[in-house]
Amino acid sequence: TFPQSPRWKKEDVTYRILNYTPDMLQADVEEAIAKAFQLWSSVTPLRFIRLYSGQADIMISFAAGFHGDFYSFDGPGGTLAHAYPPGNGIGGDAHFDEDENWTKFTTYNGYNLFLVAAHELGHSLGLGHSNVFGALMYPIYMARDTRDYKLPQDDIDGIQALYGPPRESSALPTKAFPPQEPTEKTPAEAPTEMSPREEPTETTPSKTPPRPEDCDPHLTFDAITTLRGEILFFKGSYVWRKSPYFSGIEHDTVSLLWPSLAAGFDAAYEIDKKDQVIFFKDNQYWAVSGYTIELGFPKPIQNLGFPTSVRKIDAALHYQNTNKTYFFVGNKYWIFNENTQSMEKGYPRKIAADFRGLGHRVDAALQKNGHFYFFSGSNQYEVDIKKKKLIRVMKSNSWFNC
Amino acid sequence: FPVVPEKEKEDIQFAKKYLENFYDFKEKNSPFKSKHLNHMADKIREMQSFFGLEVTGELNRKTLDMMKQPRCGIPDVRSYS
Repeated sequence: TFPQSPRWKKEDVTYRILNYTPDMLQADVEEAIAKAFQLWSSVTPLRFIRLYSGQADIMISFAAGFHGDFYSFDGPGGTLAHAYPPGNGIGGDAHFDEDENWTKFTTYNGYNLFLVAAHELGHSLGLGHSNVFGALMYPIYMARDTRDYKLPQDDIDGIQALYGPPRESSALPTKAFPPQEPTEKTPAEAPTEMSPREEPTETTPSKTPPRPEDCDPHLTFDAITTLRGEILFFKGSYVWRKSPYFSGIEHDTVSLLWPSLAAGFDAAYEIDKKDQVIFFKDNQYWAVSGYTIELGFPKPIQNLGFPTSVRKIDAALHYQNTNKTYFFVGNKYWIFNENTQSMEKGYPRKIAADFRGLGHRVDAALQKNGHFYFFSGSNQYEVDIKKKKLIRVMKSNSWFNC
Repeated sequence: FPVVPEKEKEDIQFAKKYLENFYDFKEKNSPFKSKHLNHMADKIREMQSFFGLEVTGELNRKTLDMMKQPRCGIPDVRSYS
């Protein structure tokens, strides 16, 4: 909470939406904010009533740069919004940075207004930031699916420490104060048609298998890529990172590095000139730079020139000497020319025809120091691409100093 | 992730601003440079501890990348006024 734990000393708290963002339909802005309020009213005795004029407890507005409260916004990215703890005047007010791209749904090139509003309204009700990763009051934006979003337990504990649990009878915000434009149906009314409030239940994460041991002789990989000098090995939600600067292998998860990407990649490769890594999953691909997902992704793999019969790819590697990328699907492979952004003519070709010793499906591929490494099951084939010669066969996890 | 080399100075400036905004870091005109650096390292430690990063007091890559995530404009420490 904030210093002295300020909170509203009443259960009926009013709010007013002063202006709108051009990024979204007005009705979508109103719905996102009403849904955000509902998150908090469903776990406290609080009721939120929308006003259409005059001074409300929580005044909600969109503004860019300097907007009169000495906490100027900073353009796209960075600070997305802020809100003030309960109190008179500016107390409780929530401001959203208009330089952001506000969206109704979670996308990769915008910020979900419902998610950010729910967080800021937590401040408007008196909550400070939480350092519990995944909590709504965690200060960093995390894109997530909001279709059946449930308030995390940490946030429920926090808000109930200020206001207590909901009263049985008043669990739902039901009323709207006059004055009210007669023609508009207020969202505060809308929830009365809701089914009775469900108890927030802990969602049990689907069981993810434990991470295989580094030196498990049967270890296989879904995808492998370099990234700024490191080599990243992917299997399901797990990532093994081998750095040229540190001995030993670092273990991460895909969600830790790229929270908004689904784990289980099919292929990955790095274009180091662009500081980009391209991930493939099913018939889509993403470009990331460090932790940031580039705007405009995911894109369908057909954009690269694959026929529609190709629904996913098995492996990919980028050869920066020629600025060409090799894609492996089943027993065939394509070469994509990064300069012309198109597939080379005469492809696909049979893998076995050009890479002797490789007659089977490739799970993952890596280019390092001018050599190609093909991972198939628990075996790895090192090929000198200039001489087109198979140099040796190793275990897939030979990079882990087993 | 490893840094793309030529951005060091810019990063330090960015980190200072971040710590001012969210961790009550105040640039002090202390004549003792080392004291000033200690003060900043303290604030970095505070931020690393909040986010569960390895607490080193150093502006390493992970710390900087965390600072660059889009976020709420309210400070993370209680000194909010």
